[in-house]
Amino acid sequence: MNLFRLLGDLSHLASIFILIHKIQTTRSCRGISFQTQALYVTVFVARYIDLFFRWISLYNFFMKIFFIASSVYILYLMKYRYRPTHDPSIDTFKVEYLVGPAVVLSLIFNYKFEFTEILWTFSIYLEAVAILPQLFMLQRTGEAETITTHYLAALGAYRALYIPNWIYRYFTEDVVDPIAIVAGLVQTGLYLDFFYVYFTKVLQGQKFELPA
Amino acid sequence: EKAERAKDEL
Repeated sequence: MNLFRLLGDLSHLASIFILIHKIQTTRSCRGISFQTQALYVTVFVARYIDLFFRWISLYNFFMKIFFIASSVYILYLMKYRYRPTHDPSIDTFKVEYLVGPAVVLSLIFNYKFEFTEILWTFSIYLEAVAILPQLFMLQRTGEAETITTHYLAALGAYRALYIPNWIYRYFTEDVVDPIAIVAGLVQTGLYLDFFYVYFTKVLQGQKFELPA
Repeated sequence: EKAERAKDEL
């Protein structure tokens, strides 16, 4: 473990708390893509299947449990508790276009052609693009509640912080993980536009609004 | 270096 990865993981935790807080205080999941949240459940379940057969550490164990449980809880909030506040007509990204290529790529580019290994690879590729329905929705509506932008910023910071973590590991350890690195770079790249508006508007106290 | 999955990462 190094500082970058720890901060990345904490940022990931924070993003989830911000999202749950947003839904519960505004009593609404307006502006949140159900599809993106459903993709995250898929990502976590596929990746953390290794909970059943591989022990890493107490930290690793509890984080995995937390990510699975909290993502399922968010789906529950959106699907049942605050269902009327979700508008499917603006959440229309075709997730097949993300899941399909992630399946195909994971069958071609993986470290080992084994079931759980391919599931892990699939989860990495899917996570890289899982934010797209959310960003697409943001683009469509052209605006976002400030708390929602904090959620997205924390989520983007999580992947961004993994990059110095990989650089650090490259120099201090003998192992590199090119699949995670390439997918992580793509994932962080998707946030660049968002970060630009976040830094130039939201952090200056303005509302998140995209130019018409 | 060898290319391998970093199993301890989340």
